[in-house]
Amino acid sequence: LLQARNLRKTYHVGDQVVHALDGLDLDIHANEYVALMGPSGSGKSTLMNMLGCLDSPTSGSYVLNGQDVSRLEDDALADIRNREIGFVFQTFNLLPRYTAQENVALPMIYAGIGKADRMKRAEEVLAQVGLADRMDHRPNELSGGQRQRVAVARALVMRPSIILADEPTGNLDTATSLEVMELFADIQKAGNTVILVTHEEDIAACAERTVRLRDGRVESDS
Amino acid sequence: LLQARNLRKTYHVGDQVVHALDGLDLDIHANEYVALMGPSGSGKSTLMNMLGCLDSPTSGSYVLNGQDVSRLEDDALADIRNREIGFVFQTFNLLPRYTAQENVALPMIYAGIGKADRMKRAEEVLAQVGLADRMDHRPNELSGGQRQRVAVARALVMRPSIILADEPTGNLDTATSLEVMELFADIQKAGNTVILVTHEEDIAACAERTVRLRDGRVESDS
Ligand SMILES: Nc1ncnc2c1ncn2[C@@H]1O[C@H](COP(=O)(O)OP(=O)(O)OP(=O)(O)O)[C@@H](O)[C@H]1O
Ligand SMILES: Nc1ncnc2c1ncn2[C@@H]1O[C@H](COP(=O)(O)OP(=O)(O)OP(=O)(O)O)[C@@H](O)[C@H]1O
Ligand SMILES: [Mg+2]
Ligand SMILES: [Mg+2]
Repeated sequence: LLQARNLRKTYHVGDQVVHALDGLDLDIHANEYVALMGPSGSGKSTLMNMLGCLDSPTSGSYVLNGQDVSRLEDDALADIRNREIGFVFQTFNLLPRYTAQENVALPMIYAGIGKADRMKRAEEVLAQVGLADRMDHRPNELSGGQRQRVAVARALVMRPSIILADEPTGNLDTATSLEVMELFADIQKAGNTVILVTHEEDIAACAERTVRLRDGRVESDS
Repeated sequence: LLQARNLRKTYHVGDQVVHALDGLDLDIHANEYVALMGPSGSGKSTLMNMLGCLDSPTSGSYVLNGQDVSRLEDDALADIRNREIGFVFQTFNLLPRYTAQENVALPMIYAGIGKADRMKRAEEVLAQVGLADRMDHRPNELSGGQRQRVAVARALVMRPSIILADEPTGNLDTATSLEVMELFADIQKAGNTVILVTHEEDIAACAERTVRLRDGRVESDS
């Protein structure tokens, strides 16, 4: 389903050259549940942005569902991002002037879903992450863990076939983390693919396979 | 050192009333190392903002070092915040247009420290969190865990007597978390007070005392 070959991502900061991804190969099949681990700065978020079609590599190839992503037009890419992929950002990326419900409803506007249906579906998903009583709060009126759960809800709202979650439980207590992990387990049971970045071994243990990165490459895979 | 009595913080969102703090009492003595835990939304960050003089309660009192904080002038409060307290925010709060080094140097400008000394001290603290090679990167050129460590470094740079750290290891792998926890242990050994919010039991175990919140009050304290 997802095939990355010799991915490189190189940044230049002043005279410094940073190899965020340094020749990375990875295959992920449909309906797999993969945990992605590795030290801070090892390239996990950079890789997730490639897999989620949010960024393109300096070199190397990425084939998604048989299509070479670098060959796709902007419209086709935007369509894939909106309908096929649900992305939970490490820093949430919520819109500050909109409520939790409006933030979660956002992907459905692009898909042309009517307002009443959007609000109803957003409410449903927010209830699944325990935030039924916070729907009208804006991000600055929410706790850190509540914002994180709004980000999770927004990623799930279009029922995408691929979930890319970058440290989705980093700000959650154990009980709430387990609720979120239950959701991801249900998503996989429904036939979808889940890739989640975590630095907690307990969370990684919920996945079937753990890929570990170091210095922009795959160090181990089991 | 820190004495909170019957703290209340009430928010109004539309018709909804939220009791973020609901009559909270807490005493913390000089040189203590306290872990603050509790479910997402239980009031930890709200309490930390009170203790750090960043926000004032709806009612109740907070006495810091013998002074009633609600009686202090803005200047006196700003002075305490800058010299006495180091705050690590749950969402980092770095300035996006400044480098890691400039962000860490910021508290020293207020204190009137000269530029060469500021840059040298900022470099020293960034090295302590393993970011010597990322000093010239801006926040959007850093990984999530690197930003978190810049936030930690900024809190330590003025060698404050009270460290308030709101989930300082949430985005860090185990090895890097231990490095940061070592720093906090050193700070306490130097005679200072450390209060840290975490949802990880292993991290809380590094403290001498764990205060657990639920629904805006102290549920247990050991
Ligand atoms: N400005 C605000 N307006 C309305 N409600 C708020 C506001 N700020 C916080 N809250 C609410 O107050 C409660 C406590 O928030 P707080 O940020 O202290 O929780 P927390 O314990 O730090 O949670 P987390 O572990 O998720 O970071 C939450 O339920 C939150 O929705
Ligand atoms: N825009 C950029 N410019 C320069 N360097 C960058 C940029 N973005 C990321 N980097 C560097 O690339 C490396 C990989 O970053 P990435 O965000 O993928 O790490 P990560 O594995 O997600 O780390 P963490 O666990 O801390 O979130 C880091 O060392 C970072 O400093
Ligand atoms: Mg990351
Ligand atoms: Mg919080």
